[in-house]
Amino acid sequence: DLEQPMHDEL
Amino acid sequence: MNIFRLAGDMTHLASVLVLLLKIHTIKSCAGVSLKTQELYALVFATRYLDIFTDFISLYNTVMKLIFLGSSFSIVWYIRRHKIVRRSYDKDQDTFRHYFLVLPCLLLALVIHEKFTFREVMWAFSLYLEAVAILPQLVLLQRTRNIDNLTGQYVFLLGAYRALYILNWIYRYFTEPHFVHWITWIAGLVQTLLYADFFYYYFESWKNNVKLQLPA
Repeated sequence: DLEQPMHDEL
Repeated sequence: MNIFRLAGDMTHLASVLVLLLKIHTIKSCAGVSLKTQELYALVFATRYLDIFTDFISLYNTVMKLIFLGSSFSIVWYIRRHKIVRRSYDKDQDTFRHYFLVLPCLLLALVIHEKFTFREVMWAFSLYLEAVAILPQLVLLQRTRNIDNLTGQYVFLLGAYRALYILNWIYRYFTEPHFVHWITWIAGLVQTLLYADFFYYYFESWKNNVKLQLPA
């Protein structure tokens, strides 16, 4: 499945 | 990383440092809403759940630790510190901030990027951050003379999210598939809530008079 959406912002 | 986002993070960092400086040096939290500080501590606690599982960069991890540490220590100072707590006007800081938490949680359960615990908490933290300033703005309306540090704190806190909007515009045009509607709309609502504060803050700066928000 789609890997976890990566949140790269604070 | 782009200049808008770096400026946003530095402005956000400056806002928490201004507040910590005020509370730690003059041992006073007059005009500061404990409720807004508690909401922000909750925002960071629910947003940075991945701090130990996903390593993005040293910068990212360090900033998360700073925001978590500063927000919880500010809450501790206002609640527990024997001198600071005396300057907290709890009968003025009466916004029912628990009424903000539940709707944000329900909204996050309905609107999120992915129905996982982490993503629901992420959306919750964005919705909560958008409204977290409300108790502070209400308190400022009730506080007759707003001291400079508190005014600067609120200004910097609003400015950081406005800079983030520029960052999102920049990333939208420079990175394919960079679309985060939830973050964008929450961030826009958050910044709009500061609109009238920015107006009175700018007016007081331009006319060199004490900042006062109309009741």
